[in-house]
Amino acid sequence: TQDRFAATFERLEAAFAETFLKLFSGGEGCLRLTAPGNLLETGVDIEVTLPGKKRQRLELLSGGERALCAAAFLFALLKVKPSPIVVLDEIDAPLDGRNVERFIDLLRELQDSTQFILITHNHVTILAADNWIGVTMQGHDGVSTIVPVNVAALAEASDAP
Amino acid sequence: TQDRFAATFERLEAAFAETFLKLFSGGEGCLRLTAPGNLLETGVDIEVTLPGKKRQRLELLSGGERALCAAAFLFALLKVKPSPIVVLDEIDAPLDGRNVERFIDLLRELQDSTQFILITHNHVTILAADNWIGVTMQGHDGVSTIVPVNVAALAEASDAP
Amino acid sequence: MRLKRVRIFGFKTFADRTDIDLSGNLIAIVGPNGSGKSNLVDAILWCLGEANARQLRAQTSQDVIFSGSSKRRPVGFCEVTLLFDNEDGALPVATPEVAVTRRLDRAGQSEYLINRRPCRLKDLLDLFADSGLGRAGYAIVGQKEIDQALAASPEERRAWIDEAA
Amino acid sequence: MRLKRVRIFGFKTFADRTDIDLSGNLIAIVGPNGSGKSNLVDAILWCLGEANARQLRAQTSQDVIFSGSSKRRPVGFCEVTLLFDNEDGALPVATPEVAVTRRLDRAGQSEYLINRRPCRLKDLLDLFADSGLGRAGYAIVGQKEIDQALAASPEERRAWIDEAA
Ligand SMILES: Nc1ncnc2c1ncn2[C@@H]1O[C@H](COP(=O)(O)OP(=O)(O)OP(=O)(O)O)[C@@H](O)[C@H]1O
Ligand SMILES: Nc1ncnc2c1ncn2[C@@H]1O[C@H](COP(=O)(O)OP(=O)(O)OP(=O)(O)O)[C@@H](O)[C@H]1O
Ligand SMILES: [Mg+2]
Ligand SMILES: [Mg+2]
Repeated sequence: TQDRFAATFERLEAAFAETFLKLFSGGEGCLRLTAPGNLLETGVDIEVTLPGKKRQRLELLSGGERALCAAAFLFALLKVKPSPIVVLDEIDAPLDGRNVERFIDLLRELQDSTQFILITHNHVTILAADNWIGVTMQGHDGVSTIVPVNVAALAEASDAP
Repeated sequence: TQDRFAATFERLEAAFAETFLKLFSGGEGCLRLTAPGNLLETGVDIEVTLPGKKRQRLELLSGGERALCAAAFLFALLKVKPSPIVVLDEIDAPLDGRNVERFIDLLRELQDSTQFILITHNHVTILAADNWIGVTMQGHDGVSTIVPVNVAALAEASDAP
Repeated sequence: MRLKRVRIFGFKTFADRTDIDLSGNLIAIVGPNGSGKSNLVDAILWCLGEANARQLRAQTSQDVIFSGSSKRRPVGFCEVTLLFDNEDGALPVATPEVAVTRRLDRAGQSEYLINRRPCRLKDLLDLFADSGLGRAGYAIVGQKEIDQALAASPEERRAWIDEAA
Repeated sequence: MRLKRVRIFGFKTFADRTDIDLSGNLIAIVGPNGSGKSNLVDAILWCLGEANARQLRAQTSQDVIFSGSSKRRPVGFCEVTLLFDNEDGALPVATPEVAVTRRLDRAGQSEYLINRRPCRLKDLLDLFADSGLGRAGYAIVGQKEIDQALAASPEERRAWIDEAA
């Protein structure tokens, strides 16, 4: 299994560099083994250099930069081992408009092999979808009901039903 | 100081019930002392009943309900002891459109005695402001620059410069 | 393989029989705060065998059963069925559709079913072992969890790589 | 009392001399991810005497000095000045405007000034003791911190009430 781990890590390292570049339009994302001599125990470090900036520790990243970097790691895992179904709950909340678009572009690349179920309040993400499910409490009685979503009205407003 | 604590707690209890009612348009928010017999050591519990729902533990609340409940607690503190300056960093991120409006209404009530500095990506909050500060990295060189904000353009788009 | 439908009864805020059609490859779930969107994610996780109540924002396993509201009485049990399209045979079951069901009542009686036939939790976990939807799966990211990949320790991150190996 | 201006040099991503006009009572700070919005909040907190580096997302106190970028060299010191309107005399200083400054260089030399005259950290903290902007102040809520009022223990919540008493 050491060989399998090494082979998977190598593919993940390349996938992460690629997804990072796409999401940040620049900079560099690297994965490093903390103990390369001991494949059974080693951990994995994430080191990033953001476009225009110097290499920094992860703690200094902003809220949006952290979310985008974590998304790059998740999408890299999905490239190495695709999952038929992925569920993401408001992963786009900290992102600004430009970064949401980059995130959507990356989703579209994986859309042929993966079904994405996204919970979101962000109307850029909502408008990018091909099916919409409205969840509300019509009777104001603490019980969830499923309602159709009027996407045309959403295009004007910025929030859901 | 026991008397001062008791008097402050009483005012906070009333203020929390009031701000909770305003932010949730219904339901009930209560504060309880964990050890009413020992005012020097006692902690403070928060118990809430959301409109249409039963009284529940705080862990069961949704992301947006938690943020709104915490905002109610913060505004109650500000009613009991106003601060001339309040800085809030993306406190509106988990809120849906309707709740952002209730949040803005409450800010407006305190606006005469308090200066609010709000970091936000939410265009309902942005449009409610009376002064705007754009922070960007014009030179793409990792250095922050302050730029004017074109609010009219913001009214169409939903994100900042 | 893809998830065609989710059928829920009595799970958290889904007190009524609810049938959700998940056609399409980029599905947006929208709605006001507190309306039940994350509860739907919890329903999927629970049906796939999630055993840790904390992962479902619950303290006890029965916390997932609808506990009543201002106008509705509590219900006695909850049931979630996930209907998968198995045309491509990715799941080791010989039918073009695979229905996975989990049921729980207030007495703590729990039951798993594959295509309406009772099975053990282990059979259900084996079914999804190779699909990325497994227990340590990186494929379901809950609200505010995205930060964890960065906040995790290097050793924890390694576990995801083992899962993908 | 209100905050009229913030002047920053060398603090985090504010490598250039920056002067920010904070007129108005509902001020929105907007901008792309990573552009320096939360760094501005950190600058205000730091200037008011924040001593805990972790509260500023830093490991050492010098981490707040601009450490360079792809095109810019690091700077040797940082300085933040908060200019308060004191027309109402809320601050116990006899001037209609009060300037509070904090400075730090790479050697770790730290300096506080009130109206351009050096003072101790204690003098600065005393200045704001009654204003709600104090150290345990609930008046500055950082990114993702809003959840803490709920996640806090009952005893921690009590500390805010003591602050408000
Ligand atoms: N067993 C249960 N019975 C009844 N109600 C429950 C149960 N478990 C959770 N709830 C209710 O579900 C609500 C939370 O729903 P959920 O987390 O799905 O909201 P959401 O749509 O994700 O909202 P947000 O946009 O704020 O994240 C809470 O109000 C909680 O009281
Ligand atoms: N001492 C320093 N020198 C140079 N850059 C720094 C320093 N400290 C932090 N940074 C940089 O500041 C950036 C974070 O800025 P900040 O947290 O203010 O962003 P933000 O505008 O709040 O973004 P978001 O909308 O994502 O929350 C990081 O990219 C980090 O590398
Ligand atoms: Mg949710
Ligand atoms: Mg920020």
